[in-house]
Amino acid sequence: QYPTGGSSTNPFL
Amino acid sequence: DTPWVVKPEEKMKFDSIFESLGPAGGILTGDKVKPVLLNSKLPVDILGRVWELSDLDRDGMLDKDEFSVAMYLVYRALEGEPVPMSLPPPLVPPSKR
Repeated sequence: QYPTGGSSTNPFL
Repeated sequence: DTPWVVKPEEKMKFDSIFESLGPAGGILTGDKVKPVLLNSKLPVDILGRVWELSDLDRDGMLDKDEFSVAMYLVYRALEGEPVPMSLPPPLVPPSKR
C-alpha cells in the first residue's frame, strides 16, 4: 500500500 | 451503517482542541499535532502508530476527523487499551468510508 521505512508523512518516524 | 465510535460529546471536545491549535485551511500539519500527542507522555512508537492510523490519506496532515481519530486513540491508550495495528471500521470517520 505505502512504502515502509522512511515514511516522510509521519512526524514520529 | 456502523456508528462512529467517536461520540458527539467527544467530537466536540476534540474539535475545540483542533481549533485551538490554529488549523490552516481546516488542517493541522504534523509539526502542530506532534507536541500535543507528545504531551500525552505515551511512547513515541505508540504515537507513531496513532499517526499512521489517523492520517488516513497519508498527506502528513490531519483534518478535523483525522485529528479526532488520533485523539481518540491517545485517550484510549492512556486508559490502558492497546493501540490497534490497523484501524477498525467503526473508527473510520463516516466522511472517509
